[in-house]
Amino acid sequence: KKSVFMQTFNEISRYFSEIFSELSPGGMGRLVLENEENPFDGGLEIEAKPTGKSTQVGALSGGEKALTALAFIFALQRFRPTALYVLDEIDAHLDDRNLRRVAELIRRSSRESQVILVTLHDSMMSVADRLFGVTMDKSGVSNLFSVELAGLAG
Amino acid sequence: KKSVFMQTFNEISRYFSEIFSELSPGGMGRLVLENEENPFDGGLEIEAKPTGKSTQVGALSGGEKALTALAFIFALQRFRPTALYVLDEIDAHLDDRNLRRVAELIRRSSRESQVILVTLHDSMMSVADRLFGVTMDKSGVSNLFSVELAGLAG
Amino acid sequence: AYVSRIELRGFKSFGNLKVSFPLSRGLTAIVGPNGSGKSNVVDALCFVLGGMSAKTMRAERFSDLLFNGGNGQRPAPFAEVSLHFDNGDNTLPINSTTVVISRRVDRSGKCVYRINKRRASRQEIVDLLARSMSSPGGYNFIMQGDVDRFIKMNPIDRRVIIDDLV
Amino acid sequence: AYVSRIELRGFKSFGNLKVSFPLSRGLTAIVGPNGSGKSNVVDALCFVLGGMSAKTMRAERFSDLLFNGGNGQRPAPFAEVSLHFDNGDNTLPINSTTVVISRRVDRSGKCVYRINKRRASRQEIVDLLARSMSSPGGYNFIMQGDVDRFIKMNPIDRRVIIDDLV
Ligand SMILES: Nc1ncnc2c1ncn2[C@@H]1O[C@H](COP(=O)(O)OP(=O)(O)OP(=O)(O)O)[C@@H](O)[C@H]1O
Ligand SMILES: Nc1ncnc2c1ncn2[C@@H]1O[C@H](COP(=O)(O)OP(=O)(O)OP(=O)(O)O)[C@@H](O)[C@H]1O
Ligand SMILES: [Mg+2]
Ligand SMILES: [Mg+2]
Repeated sequence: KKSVFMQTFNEISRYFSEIFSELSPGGMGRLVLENEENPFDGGLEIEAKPTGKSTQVGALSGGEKALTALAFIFALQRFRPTALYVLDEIDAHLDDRNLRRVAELIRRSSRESQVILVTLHDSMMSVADRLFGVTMDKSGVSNLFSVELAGLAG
Repeated sequence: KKSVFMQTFNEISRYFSEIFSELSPGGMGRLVLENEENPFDGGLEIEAKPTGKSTQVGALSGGEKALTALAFIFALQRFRPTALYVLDEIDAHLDDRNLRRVAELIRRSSRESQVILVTLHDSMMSVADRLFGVTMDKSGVSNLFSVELAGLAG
Repeated sequence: AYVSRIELRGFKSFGNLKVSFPLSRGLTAIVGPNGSGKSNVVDALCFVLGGMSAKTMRAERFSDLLFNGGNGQRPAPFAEVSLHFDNGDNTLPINSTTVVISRRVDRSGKCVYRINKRRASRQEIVDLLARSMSSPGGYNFIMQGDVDRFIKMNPIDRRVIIDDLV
Repeated sequence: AYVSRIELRGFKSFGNLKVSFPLSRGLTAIVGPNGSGKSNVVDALCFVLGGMSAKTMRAERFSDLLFNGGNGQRPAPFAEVSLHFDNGDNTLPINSTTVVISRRVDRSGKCVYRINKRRASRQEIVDLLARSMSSPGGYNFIMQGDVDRFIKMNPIDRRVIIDDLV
């Protein structure tokens, strides 16, 4: 039972570290079991050292915590891939540079899987193949209009 | 005891409604006591009808909830004004138009009070008199540089 | 297989007129002002893929998913969402290049699923998509606010996430 | 009166070199990448204005507020923040056009406040600023994440906010 857990944990752990270095180049992140002997007696900690920083425990900024949480979510997705991903405003708290890195990662996944992404940010919109614009009219009805982007921006 | 509470509540309630219509022009918001006879037996509900929508109870979107919460916070501030306000990333979840309205409201308050605003958004930066840029260097030290803006953009 | 088109009618803020939109095989971005209906599109996807909890779609009960008439319009008698799948690669075990999955719910909360117009059970829909798509405990749907929950998560809950994936 | 300048030394990510910056009488925006130190400036303001809870400044204890040496630098022996107030309008009851309030904390957690270089108690600082500034239960400091707490607030807690302001 523990060995099946460890197999799963090690795989997700590997994905997390890979994704973290994609999102924070030069940084390093890893998943750590509080109790390696008996995982079920402890929790799962995240050690994250963003780009260019010495190891810092519990001293991450708001945006760094958001980026780290995203890397964890993406690792879970990579462990159990599906044909469709739906992501609703996953990019609050991120600065321009982190937004662009997350956008780039999502763009790359969208070559293998279908991705629907809700966002308020230009840098996220700009990597889309198609834009869905939504507006609400005076009668309280949502109107959708769809624009093909692939091939426009290149 | 109740009358002192009602006096405070009514004043804050008035500020909330004023601020809500500034942030959501054409919209309407009000504070409602669950128990008007005995306020201390109930809670304080917020009724918010954003621009161009019929009354909707509990059906606000993420950004509409954020804007409503901001209006409540600003009403508390207007009730007990101070010479200095410090606001750290109060603008996540807001779209461009709501960002600009919040920025405008903050700009106006900064004529009476001193305001220090942390933000990741251009539309918020653009109403500042002075910009403080912060970066972290390779040795893990934050460097600040300050730029006078007033008179630049006009 | 991928979703080539989504159709909505009477679902949340999508009014009484049926609307139909193509989706990209790759990345589709949904954009628009606060309160315009972006997350309602996400709720529609949850709904048609067999979502069992009205609360996940930010509704008290399933009847709240019906268009409520907005500003002076007629409330919808039912809410319906359809997904058109391009099954050119035959990853869906149905002998058809296009597979249309739909779900309709009426005011009483009664629900009808269809696969290519034929009535089907929710389990059939789930089985059909299981190999390619949403494992319900899965993380392929990240709803608005989920990232914040992950940020605040304590180490035990985080480990339990791994337990559940084992 | 308003804060014309802030000085920091050894406070959180501000290193061993003393840094000094002018602030606008109106609106100053603090900008920069994630993790650069923007919220640390906010913590510095909390600190010098008499903040009593290290946790509010995202530190386990007050000694965590000292610059920890970052990447290969010497850790700071103390953390110090000073605010220069322009008292031209005489709203601060001190007979001086400039009032400098500072607070220094060392590794042991021992704290020294000063008003224009003279040692002062925290209460003196609080009284000095009370009429113009931070009432500690006040809402003039909105920290990162506070808006989310207000969004999730239940009606009773929201009413209690009014109770506390009465
Ligand atoms: N059953 C319903 N009938 C009509 N309108 C509804 C219904 N349910 C929700 N709405 C409306 O949908 C709107 C919310 O839409 P939604 O949450 O999708 O916005 P959003 O675009 O995601 O905004 P944000 O960017 O702030 O997250 C609200 O105005 C609400 O009144
Ligand atoms: N005592 C300390 N000594 C050195 N560095 C510290 C200390 N305390 C915190 N830091 C560093 O400060 C950084 C966080 O800064 P801060 O929270 O101000 O970022 P921020 O600019 O607000 O980012 P965000 O936009 O993500 O909110 C972290 O890298 C952390 O390592
Ligand atoms: Mg939304
Ligand atoms: Mg911050």
